[in-house]
Amino acid sequence: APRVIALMNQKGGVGKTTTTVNLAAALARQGQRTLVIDLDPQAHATLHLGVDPASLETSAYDVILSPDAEITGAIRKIRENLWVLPAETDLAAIENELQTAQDRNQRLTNAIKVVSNRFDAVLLDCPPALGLLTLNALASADEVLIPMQAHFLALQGVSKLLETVTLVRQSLNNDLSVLGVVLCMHEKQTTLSQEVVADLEEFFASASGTEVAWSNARVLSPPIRRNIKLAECPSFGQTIFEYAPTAAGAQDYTDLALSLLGKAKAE
Amino acid sequence: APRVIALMNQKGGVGKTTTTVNLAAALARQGQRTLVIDLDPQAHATLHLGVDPASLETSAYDVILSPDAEITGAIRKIRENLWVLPAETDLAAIENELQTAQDRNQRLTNAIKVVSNRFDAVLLDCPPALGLLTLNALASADEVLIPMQAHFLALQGVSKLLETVTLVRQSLNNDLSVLGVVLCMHEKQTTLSQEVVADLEEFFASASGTEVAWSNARVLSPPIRRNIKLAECPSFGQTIFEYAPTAAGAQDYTDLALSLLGKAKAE
Ligand SMILES: Nc1ncnc2c1ncn2[C@@H]1O[C@H](COP(=O)(O)OP(=O)(O)OP(=O)(O)O)[C@@H](O)[C@H]1O
Ligand SMILES: Nc1ncnc2c1ncn2[C@@H]1O[C@H](COP(=O)(O)OP(=O)(O)OP(=O)(O)O)[C@@H](O)[C@H]1O
Ligand SMILES: [Mg+2]
Ligand SMILES: [Mg+2]
Repeated sequence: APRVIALMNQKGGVGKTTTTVNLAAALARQGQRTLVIDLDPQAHATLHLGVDPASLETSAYDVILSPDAEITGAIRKIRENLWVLPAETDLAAIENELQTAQDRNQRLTNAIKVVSNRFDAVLLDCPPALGLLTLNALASADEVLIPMQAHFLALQGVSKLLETVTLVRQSLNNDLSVLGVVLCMHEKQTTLSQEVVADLEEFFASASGTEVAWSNARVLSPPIRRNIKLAECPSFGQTIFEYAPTAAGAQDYTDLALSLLGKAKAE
Repeated sequence: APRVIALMNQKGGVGKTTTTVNLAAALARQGQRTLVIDLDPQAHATLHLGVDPASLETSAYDVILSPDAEITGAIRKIRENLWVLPAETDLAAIENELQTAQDRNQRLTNAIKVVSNRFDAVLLDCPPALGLLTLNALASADEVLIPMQAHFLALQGVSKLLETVTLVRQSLNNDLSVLGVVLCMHEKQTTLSQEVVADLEEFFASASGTEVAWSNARVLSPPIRRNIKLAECPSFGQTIFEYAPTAAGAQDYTDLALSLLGKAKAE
């Protein structure tokens, strides 16, 4: 069974897509058969990976909409060890279209089950919202990664996020747990980031040993440093490993992948 | 009549709040009687200005909800020449509560009319969405400012944004026009930002002389440089001018304000 990880944060522009794409690529390079599922109608992960959302015959939209959908046909191999279930703008309509469906929060779970034996890791790129698409992601995930910036206003959204994770854990998915926070666009040397990180670490430490969904969560290491290469490669439809393999961004996502696999950092 | 400016972008984390607060403060320091209206249920502009959203008796929520609402009572003076109509989390419910109201897109326009003679500038901080709150902002605005980062994925959202502005212009507010783009968190020396800026400038240049809402729009000057001080001051409930008056962020927002007032840059 694969490890299903939801990259979620209702706040926009925090690094969800950049992390989904480059962490998935890093895992693939470590030999993990990895599937990226793009759940954002903006289709940024799809674009980032060099797939044209306008050219798709089937996408995550069709898979979620149709209970017997052929997820197998919608998934495409895009790199060695890396597959994508792409998004398209129709996904924006899904909330309306599934309003009355009894199992509307479980559509993705059922679809993933069909292909789970083909993958070691499934990464779900969530939109910046706590709506139907994110709920489907949380319902099908084992773990939650929270990409965020170590900024003051970023902290404001965390409690609402954990509230939603808790709700899903209670009602839809008892196995859901928060793996931790991925610090994105990180500037280690600033007082602000040090204070925010200290805040987060203290928050997780005090949850340790309790019953909450984040009782085993931590601030993940390493933080992902601000690196313009990470902002450039989407425009070429490339991952950081193709665009700038020796850049700080490539190093950080490799080390993050190793950390998730329980391995030591690269040399 | 005041100049009513909507700071909008459906993309999250692009600098709307930072720009609304610090541009308003800069205008106030230039002698402009300035009102900030926080239209985001996250209430970040409210927090940024040192107002506790949880302590409010009346807020933007009450004003929009009640046609005869006492906007006068909800507005508070917070600095010399600077007032705020604060937000609170109840604002999240407003879309549902006004679903069937005929004039639901015009609530804010009517409220602003009540106080317009007291102000020279009214700045509207929009949430990262194109829903009811943003529509109210566009219906009551004269001009639209689009804060954004000069990144590839940031360009993807611009056409949808302009589509919405066009719709409002046609159906609700014929005087609505796009003033331009405010480049936030700008890194001038990178190839990426130079290419994105060139793209934007070409796009606006080709619209010049046409009938579209952005026919007089431009990339505003100066860009707002990435400056950690701008991310720190919200945690103290301060504007950049109180927190770090000699920082790059203070200089850039002052120059932006001067540019909006048609004046030359500061020395
Ligand atoms: N470490 C980094 N260094 C530099 N730029 C980065 C980094 N991480 C992300 N970016 C850039 O920041 C912007 C926002 O990142 P991204 O799109 O990954 O966030 P997101 O949370 O997926 O946004 P959304 O909520 O819109 O889906 C993008 O332009 C991206 O290229
Ligand atoms: N020029 C800058 N330099 C450094 N940090 C900045 C700058 N502008 C904004 N920030 C920081 O970036 C983050 C996002 O900015 P901001 O909250 O203004 O965006 P927003 O568009 O209002 O977000 P939202 O969509 O959530 O309302 C905040 O943590 C803010 O402090
Ligand atoms: Mg994204
Ligand atoms: Mg904001």
